[in-house]
Amino acid sequence: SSMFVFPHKLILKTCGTTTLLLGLQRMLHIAAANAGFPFRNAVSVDHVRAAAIPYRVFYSRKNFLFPDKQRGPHRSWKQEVKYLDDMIEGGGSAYMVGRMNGDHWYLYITSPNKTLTPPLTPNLEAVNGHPTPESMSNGGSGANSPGAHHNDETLEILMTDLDPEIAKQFFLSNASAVATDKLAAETQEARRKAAVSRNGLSTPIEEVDVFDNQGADWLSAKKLDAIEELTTEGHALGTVVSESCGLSQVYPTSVYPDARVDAYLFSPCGFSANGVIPAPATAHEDQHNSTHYFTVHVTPEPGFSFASFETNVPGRQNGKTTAEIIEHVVGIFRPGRFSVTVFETKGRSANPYGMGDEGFKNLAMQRLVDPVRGYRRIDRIVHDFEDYDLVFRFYERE
Amino acid sequence: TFSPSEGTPHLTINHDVAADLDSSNAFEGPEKLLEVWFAPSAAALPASAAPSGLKSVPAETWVGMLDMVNCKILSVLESEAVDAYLLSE
Repeated sequence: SSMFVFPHKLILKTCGTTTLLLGLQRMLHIAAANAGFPFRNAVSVDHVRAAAIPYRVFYSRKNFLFPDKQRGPHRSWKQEVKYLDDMIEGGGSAYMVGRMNGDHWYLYITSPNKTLTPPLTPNLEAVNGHPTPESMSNGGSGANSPGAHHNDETLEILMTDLDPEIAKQFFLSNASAVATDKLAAETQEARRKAAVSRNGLSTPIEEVDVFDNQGADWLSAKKLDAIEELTTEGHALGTVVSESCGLSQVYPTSVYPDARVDAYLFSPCGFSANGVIPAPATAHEDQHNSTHYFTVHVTPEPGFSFASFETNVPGRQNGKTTAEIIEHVVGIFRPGRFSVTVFETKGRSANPYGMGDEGFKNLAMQRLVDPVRGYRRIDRIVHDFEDYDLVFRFYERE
Repeated sequence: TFSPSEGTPHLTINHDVAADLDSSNAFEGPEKLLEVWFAPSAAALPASAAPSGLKSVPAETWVGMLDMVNCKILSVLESEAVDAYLLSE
């Protein structure tokens, strides 16, 4: 599971039988009491019922594999919608997208709360994430566009029936072996370099005495501790798996130098990773000083294998296009079937790349029909919301 | 010596939780995703809000909310614009 906390929004994505919606009331209270957002339900913010007024809410999920085993309001979509409607003043709209007798997807969405739009005077004192005149006029919510918000694009890929051989990578036993091999290779290389340093020439690895002083140094207690940690600790193994499975190459540091991935391999299996991607300095003006995220969760067991990938890194931001990202991610897991949802602000890219509206529309239409090699597209559904476009696609392996 | 730039996110691991996790009973892959916005953008926080909005809330304050969800914090990747929490389950 993962949580992303921005100054103005919170994203919580939870796996298994977690009771995500049961945390909503407390989340709204914290936003009021600890972050100072406008609240309702109480006279004082100190009252436990004081709840921040959301600007807008999105809730979504794929259909569960085992809905009867879920807890709380998550036993059915109907209960989840009722829970959200009861919690959020004014309620929202609930949708089911995709085939009812297949891998469909649910969405609950509220309209922007126009009472929470900012005052008409732009805040000009801003630095480091606070408003600047540029940000206010560059897709930010500004004074002249009540209810508008920053450009926003979220891509989510939900994959089921993963290739069993690929899925093995996400078991601790397998990852531990990979980590041990990696360490052995690194140690051998270090010994070779030490031998070269001693002899002044390249000594074949097999001729280096592993029990000489240099070898003893390498196998010191400190090194053994490092080996123990790398081959058993969840974060260390998560890093090994990120690199070996190809995930770390989705947003490579060669393109995103400040990108950082935090990954964890669960015992006996399962994998989660969060990535934080500061925009490269060479990105378009519109992307300056913006930071994006991606998150990955994997349940590798045969019979109910599943992997998800979600990102809000804009496609083409000096790196891969959305279609290339999809192919890369699908190539990592090789699922039997998968859905892709792209959720983006209307007209978000009309200008950033220097093309006119017509050019952008053509590009957008092209993205709607992007094929994925090795897969047959089964569904393509477009939803035209008030200020967002949603494109849902579903694929099966050929 | 590697010197991260100012923009490089910083990782903190919660070893107390991360050391002994067991996911043997996990069986449901598909996640629930909730996104709650309290302002239209980071540049448009209301006057009453803390300067960095939700990011000013310390990690320990989220623990109670995450307990209700049945998640625990494994690690936090902090950056200027967003804090990424890796959670159990």
